[in-house]
Amino acid sequence: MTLFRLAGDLSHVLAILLLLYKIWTTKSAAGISGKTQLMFCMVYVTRYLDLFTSFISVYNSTMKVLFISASVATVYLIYFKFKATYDGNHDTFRMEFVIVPALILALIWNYAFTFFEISWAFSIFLEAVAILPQLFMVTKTGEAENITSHYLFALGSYRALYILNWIDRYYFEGHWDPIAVTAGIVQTVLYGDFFYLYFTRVIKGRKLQVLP
Amino acid sequence: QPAAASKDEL
Repeated sequence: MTLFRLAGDLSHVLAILLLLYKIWTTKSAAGISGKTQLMFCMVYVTRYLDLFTSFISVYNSTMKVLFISASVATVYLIYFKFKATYDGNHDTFRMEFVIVPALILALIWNYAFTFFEISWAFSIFLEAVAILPQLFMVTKTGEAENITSHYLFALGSYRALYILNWIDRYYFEGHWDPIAVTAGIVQTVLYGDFFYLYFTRVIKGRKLQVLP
Repeated sequence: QPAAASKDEL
């Protein structure tokens, strides 16, 4: 495992825990897109179907269980426990606009036309665009709370670090996964505007506000 | 080296 990969995974865990911490301590899901979280839940479930069929390492299995359970918990907090605080009126992105294309692409581009491989490819493609409802919501409301900004930064950094990991693996192991790399680049590019705002505003102690 | 899925990754 490369250092970039480890840093990426830790960034991913940090993002998920930051979000849970924010919702739990403020007892509020305000400013959080339930649709994005619902799609991340779909991403983890469809990707980690191999959890009980192929063992890779304790680290691998632990992380998979952590991602699935934290994601289910997040969805539960947003749609059930703190439902009254969920800002559904601003969460207007249509999920089918990304789920259907991800599914069609997975049926066309996969490593084998089997249920597991199509499910895996679908998960990779859906993950790349699952953040769109959240970014759309930030744009629509014009701002994001600081902890939401930190969450988005950690989540965006995770795939960017994976790109460095893939470059490393290509050079040193000759390993190359075109589906993950393509989706990973798209995913990172989607955070471009946000990264810019994060560095120019949040880091300087201001709230993240989208200019009109 | 054939293209392969990074199943060891998360």
